[in-house]
Amino acid sequence: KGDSQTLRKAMAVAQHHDAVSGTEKQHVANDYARRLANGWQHCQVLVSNSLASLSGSAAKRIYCDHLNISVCPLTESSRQFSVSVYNPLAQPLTWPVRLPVNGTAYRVTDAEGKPVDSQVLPVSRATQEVRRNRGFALNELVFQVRAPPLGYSTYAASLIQDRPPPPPPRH
Amino acid sequence: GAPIVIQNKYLQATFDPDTGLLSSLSNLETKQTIKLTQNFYWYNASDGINKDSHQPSGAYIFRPNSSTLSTVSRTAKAENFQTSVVQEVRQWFAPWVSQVVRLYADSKALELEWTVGPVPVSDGQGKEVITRLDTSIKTAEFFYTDSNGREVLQRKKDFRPTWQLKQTEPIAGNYYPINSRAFIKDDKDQLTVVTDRSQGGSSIQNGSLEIMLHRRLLYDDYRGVGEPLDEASEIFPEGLVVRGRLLLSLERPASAADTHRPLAQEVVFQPLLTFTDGDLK
Repeated sequence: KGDSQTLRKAMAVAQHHDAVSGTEKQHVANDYARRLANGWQHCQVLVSNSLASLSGSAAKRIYCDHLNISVCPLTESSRQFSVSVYNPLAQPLTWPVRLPVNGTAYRVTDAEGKPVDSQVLPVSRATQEVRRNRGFALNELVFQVRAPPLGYSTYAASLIQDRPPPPPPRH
Repeated sequence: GAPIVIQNKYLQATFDPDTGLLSSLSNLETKQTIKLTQNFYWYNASDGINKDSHQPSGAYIFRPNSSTLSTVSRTAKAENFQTSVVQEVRQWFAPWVSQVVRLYADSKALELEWTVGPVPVSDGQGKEVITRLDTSIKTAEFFYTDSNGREVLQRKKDFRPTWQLKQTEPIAGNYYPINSRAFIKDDKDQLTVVTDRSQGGSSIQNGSLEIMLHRRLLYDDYRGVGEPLDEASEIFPEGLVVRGRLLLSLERPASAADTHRPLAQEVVFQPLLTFTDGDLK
C-alpha cells in the first residue's frame, strides 16, 4: 500500500526557512534528507500501483534514484529491461535518457516495437570517481524518449553485444 | 590543433584546442554567434579577520575576503565523443572539478553537467566555488535573474531601484538568487542559463554571468547555525561532491522566452522513469 501523505508531511517540515535556504545545522539537514527519502519510498509504491493500473501489468517496478551518478543495479545487470517514462507536463516531451549498462550494444524499441536510435558511451572518469564502490557500470546507454502530455510511454532495451572495446575518445 | 566542435541542427559549440575550454556558441537557426568562455573559479571565504568587518562567510552569509578569484585550472583536459544521439566533450579541470558539455540531437540547449567536490580545504582556506561564463554580449552592467521561479527581474551592478546604495560588498552585494534561470543580453543576443536547483549568481564584469556551485567553509558566521558550512557524507567523509546541470540557450532577445520557458518547465517537472526486468509485454 502506497501513500503520498508521508512525502507531503516531509515536504511540510522542509518549508522551514532553514530547510529552504540551507541554513540548518548538519544533523537537521540529515533529518530533512531522511524524511524526504522515506516519503519518496512511500510514493514509489503509489506510482507503481498507478502505472500497474494504467498499463494492466503487475510487473515489479524498480526506481533508480542514482542515475545522475550512473548507478542503477537493474540496468547494469539485466540483459533485457523496460523503461516507462511518465511525463508530468501538459505538453509532449522529448527527453534524453542515460542508463548505466555493462554491455556495449543494445536494441531499443518503443511500445510499438519500432527501433529507436541508441548509442553506448563509456562512463565518464568523473562519474567513476564520484560513485566509488557504489556502481559497476562501464558504459551508458543513451537514447531519446518521447511521452505524451500527462501520460507515459514505454521502451524496451535488450543486450545484443557484450564487452567489445568501448569507442576510443576522439581527442 | 583544430578546434573541437559539437553541433546539432540548432546549436554549435566550439572549444579552444589549447585550453580545452568553450570558446564560442552559435545558434544555427538565427545565425548568431557569441564568444563564450566558461571556467571554474573560487572565492576565498572571509574568516572574519578584516579591517572593514568581522563577519565571516558562513551558512547565512556569503562574504568573500576579496574580489579576486582563484582559477581552479586555466586549462582542461578534454575528450570528445560524437554519436548520432549525443555529442559530448568531457572536461577535467582538477581532481575535484570536472564537467561534461553535451549537445543532444534534438536539443535547443547546450547542457553543462558540472561535478564539484570534495572541495579541498587542507590549505586552511574556505572556498566558494563558482562557474563563470564570459561572453561578447554587451550588458552595460545589467543582468536578469528570477526571484521566485516566475518573475524575472532586471538587476544592475551596485544599484538598487528603490534606494541610494552604498556598496560595501563588491561581490556578495551583487549576488542574487537564481531559482530557475538567469540571463544576460544586448540588442542582438541573449544568453539564458537554466539551472536545475536554486543557486546564487551575478554579473560582476560586463558580458559575464557567474553562478555559485558549491561552498565549503571553515568558520561559523555567528548568525545562529552555530557551525561552519562543511558538509560531508558517509561515502565522502572528506567533503560533499555535488553534481548539477546548467542549460544554455542563445537566442534573439525578443524570442528567447520561447526557448527558455519550456526548457525550465522540463527541468522543474522532469519525467519519472521506472524500470522492469525482462520484457514488459
